[in-house]
Amino acid sequence: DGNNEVHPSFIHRRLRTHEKREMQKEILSILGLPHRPRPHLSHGKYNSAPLFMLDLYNTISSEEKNEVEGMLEQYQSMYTTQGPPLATYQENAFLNDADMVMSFVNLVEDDRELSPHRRHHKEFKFNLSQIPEGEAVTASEFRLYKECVSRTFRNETLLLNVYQVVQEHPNREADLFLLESRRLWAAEEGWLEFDITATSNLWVMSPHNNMGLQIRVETSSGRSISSKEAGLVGRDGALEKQPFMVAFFKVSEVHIRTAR
Amino acid sequence: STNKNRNKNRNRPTQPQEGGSRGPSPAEYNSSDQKTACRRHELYVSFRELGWQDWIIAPEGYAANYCDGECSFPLNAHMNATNHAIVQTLVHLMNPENVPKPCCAPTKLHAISVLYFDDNSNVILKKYKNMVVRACGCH
Repeated sequence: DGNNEVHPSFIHRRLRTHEKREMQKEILSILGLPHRPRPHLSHGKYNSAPLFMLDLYNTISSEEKNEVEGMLEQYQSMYTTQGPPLATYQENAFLNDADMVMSFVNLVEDDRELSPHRRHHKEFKFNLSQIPEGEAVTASEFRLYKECVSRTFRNETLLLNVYQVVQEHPNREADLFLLESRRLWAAEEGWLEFDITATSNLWVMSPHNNMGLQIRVETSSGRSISSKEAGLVGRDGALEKQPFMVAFFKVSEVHIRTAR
Repeated sequence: STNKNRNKNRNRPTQPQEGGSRGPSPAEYNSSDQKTACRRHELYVSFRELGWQDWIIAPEGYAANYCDGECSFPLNAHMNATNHAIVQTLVHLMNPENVPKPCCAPTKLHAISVLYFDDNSNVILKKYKNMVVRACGCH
């Protein structure tokens, strides 16, 4: 079953159009979807978010195969033989507790002209409107990929601030709330994860408060630099290193399918 | 049954009966009912053949399976029958017009995880409980 092998005794019959439509309706109903999703995959099907999710899916699938037995062995081998996977041990812990995991792509296409004081700020927005009812956020992360920039900044440390946009104003700068400040080595390379659980809970409960995130990077001398200079991958970077958000959910309500 | 009948049968020597009144032995029940007995049937749902490969990332499909067959007397051990199914069978035998036989239904269900895109190109990984029939039985 796990290998998608079809048993020799299995009778294969191509469904007629109306049968196929009926079958599609039934399966969508089982999956709890009102209609078949139509994603717009203009930026490539497998950018960072789907790849990260596929990594989580493979972890779950192999767990389902091995059940609980051998899980520890699997984690150990992931770290010793192949190096750390895209999903970390912490994410695997979130995963064990979650009923649903969802990744969100950054919706900001073009950098807006912000005030001169904030010209190096970078904006991120995520659409959390399609979360099924009854799902409660248990953990949420904002993930950014950082490349090595040691040639520009030698052994310098950089300060990365992540803000939640609290209020936007038409004629002045938006009000920001500092979520996290993190010191990074210029030579550091890899995924940076920021805990935004409280923020995403607020966004799910009151969507009008979802005004996105902003980041700002400065050198150890306090000079503001662009995120690109700091090695943070943006829209013009590799597809598999694009920033995204991931949230882990637990079902808080029992869904009963209505009879048709 | 009554104690009287049971005692009669117990005193009778164990030899083959003659004529057409002989009821089938448990072994005969097994062989004759094997085809129609309640059991798990294979059913593979292919997401690819449903034309959904543009939004379902994984899996390509899954072995959903289903239960079908008769829950007739005697309920064989392989049927995984519940205690109540045995009572249901007896009551059905006494009153076949009004009381149905036990149902052939799943006794063991498993979950599958599905990875898919939503309309906003966000990706959802969701565990769906009770999607795969692992075992069937009489209820």
